[in-house]
Amino acid sequence: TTHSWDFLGLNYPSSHTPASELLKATNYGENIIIGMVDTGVWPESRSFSDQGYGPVPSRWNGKCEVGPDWGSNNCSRKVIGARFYSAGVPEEYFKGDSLSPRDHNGHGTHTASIAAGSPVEPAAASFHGIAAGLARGGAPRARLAVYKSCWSDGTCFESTVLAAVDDAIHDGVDVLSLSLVMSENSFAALHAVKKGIVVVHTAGNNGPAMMTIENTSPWVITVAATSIDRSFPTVITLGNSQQIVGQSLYYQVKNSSAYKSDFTNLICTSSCTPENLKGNDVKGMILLCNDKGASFFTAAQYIVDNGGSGLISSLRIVDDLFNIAEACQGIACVLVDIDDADKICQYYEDSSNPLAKIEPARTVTGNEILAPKVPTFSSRGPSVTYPAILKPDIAAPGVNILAAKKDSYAIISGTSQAAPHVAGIVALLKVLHPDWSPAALKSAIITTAHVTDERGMPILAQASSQKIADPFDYGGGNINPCGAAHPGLIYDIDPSDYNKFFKCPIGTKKEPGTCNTTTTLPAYYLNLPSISVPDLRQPITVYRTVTNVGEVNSVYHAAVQSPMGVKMEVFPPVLMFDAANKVQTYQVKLSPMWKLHGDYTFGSLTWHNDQKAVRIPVVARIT
Amino acid sequence: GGGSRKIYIAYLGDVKHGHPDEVVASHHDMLTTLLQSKEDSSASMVYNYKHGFSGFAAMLTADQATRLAEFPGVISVEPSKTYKTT
Repeated sequence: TTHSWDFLGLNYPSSHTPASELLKATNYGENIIIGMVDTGVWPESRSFSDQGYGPVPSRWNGKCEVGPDWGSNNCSRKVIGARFYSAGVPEEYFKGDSLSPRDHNGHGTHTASIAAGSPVEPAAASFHGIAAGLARGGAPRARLAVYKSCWSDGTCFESTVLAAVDDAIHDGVDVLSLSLVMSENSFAALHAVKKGIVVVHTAGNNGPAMMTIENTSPWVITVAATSIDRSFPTVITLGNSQQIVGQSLYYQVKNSSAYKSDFTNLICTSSCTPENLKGNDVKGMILLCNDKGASFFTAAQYIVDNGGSGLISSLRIVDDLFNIAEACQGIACVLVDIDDADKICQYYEDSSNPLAKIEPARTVTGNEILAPKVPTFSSRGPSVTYPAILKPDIAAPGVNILAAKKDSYAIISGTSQAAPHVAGIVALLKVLHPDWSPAALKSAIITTAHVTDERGMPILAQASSQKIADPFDYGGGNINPCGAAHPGLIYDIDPSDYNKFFKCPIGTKKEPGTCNTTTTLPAYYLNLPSISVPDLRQPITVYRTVTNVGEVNSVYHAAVQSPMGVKMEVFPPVLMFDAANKVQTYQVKLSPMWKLHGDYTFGSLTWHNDQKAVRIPVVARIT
Repeated sequence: GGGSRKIYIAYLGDVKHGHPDEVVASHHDMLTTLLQSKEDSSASMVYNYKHGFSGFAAMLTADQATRLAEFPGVISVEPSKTYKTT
């Protein structure tokens, strides 16, 4: 958060940059209440300072539950409520934890500070000097309500999560952020949405294979991860003076034997399995595992246990440091690409006394770094449960994010980090548009997202190789908070509509045949800001209704980008709005151009005028 | 009733009663009918969901869960799942 919010255009005021208009217009999200269902929070973190905050909003109806390491004074004008859910949780999950809202795991503190952390000055916010900057949440003056439903090792229980959501509805939260994977068809989230609460969920970390996405109910916002324009270059100098640049979170510990300013012995091996490493003396040495990261954690543990000095690991893609800091415990762990690993190993083969030296990582930001990119780990669509609902909805920063962890700061990657970025932005939008429904706010976010970087180049996604990202990677695209504040048109949904599209009432697992199916419609008729047709066999027509929330007298023209193999026709091609006509319905006819059993192809429909472009992704599979 | 017990979640849909206490009482009545004992009902209840939606989490055997699913007003009864942070 020392850079992710700048990357999204939400600059905090400083001596050299003014505050973003959105932050100013929303008074930094003040008085919006964000509920975090997670592992609790560390209230003493500077990210949760309540200095300068006004009274707790009078509509707040929550509690500050106490425990052995949490008193009523641990709630504040920032952390306004805190509950924990231990009933029914097996004893073993309390090991290393406490029966209180306190976060002994660190996950909940990290996510809460991403969504709504108070600003913390650069001198205090870094990982041993790496990624230093002004840390803050997306809605830095929003209030936090903490619902500890997940325990020491990050395990959560459906019974505790449901209790948290039920209480959050009662307490009066505006936004719920859940950085965990839970049941599809979540009735609790639907009830929250019916009460006007926006529910933000992670997409999961099981990418890059298709159909790995989770939390795909149409009423929630499902968030994929993207990278930001920041990297941590780390110079490796070989004994022949050749220099290779990798990525690491390696920092110099004063007076530590782990950091050697001198060269040390280098070993290169193609496999770092426990069997291969067993008995090898690595004391004081740098080990290179040229195995595409297959045994990274094994090797790191071996180096730590046996007094090694460093570990170099080859990877296809080195942008995501996949939480290496914890595994490496201060030793120099560096990721290099396969070509560079081969160069180092060639030097190792050729030299009679191979040596190497690793320098601490630097922090580099700016437009020389290709970003955003969808990382390998981010789960991909389509949804197995709801193939006619496009998921994910949106992508947000979730790679190498520095945020609070207990009393310090840690760099962590995951869709867990992406979801609270969206929750923070929703909090700001709620200030601007207090009467908008969760569906309208989701629409604003999806239709204004970026699908290109600042140069106009398509956003990329990482898998076994890089490719141009598609809606199964990032939904509408990378989140654009300032655009979402003024979307022009919105696609709204009455929550009662969600039940019309399912064979059985939400929450039931009864056999479909036992439910009334007369009102069942394909889910692609739901008025979502996307169209997904997984079984296009003959021409179909879907309808969408848009509400003008921009200039009263507006004219929008359709720009159609048809999915490959699909003829897409929009009628009418022009939408005219005035004071009497704020809502317009249009139709989209999708026709397969060939008879074949095809794969998914992607397109879009954009309604645009001089000021606005309101884009929805379109996905179809000819069958 | 035999068999090992685990946490099941009974989902009853929208909150239909006026006060949360009434919702809780209706859950206990249902569980008491199932277990045929007020004491067993109190001992089995783990959570009452009473604000945003109606339901409860209770320690039940698989057989008890199957019977509970047939009660009027019960939409589903499913074992409580385990999740992980992401």
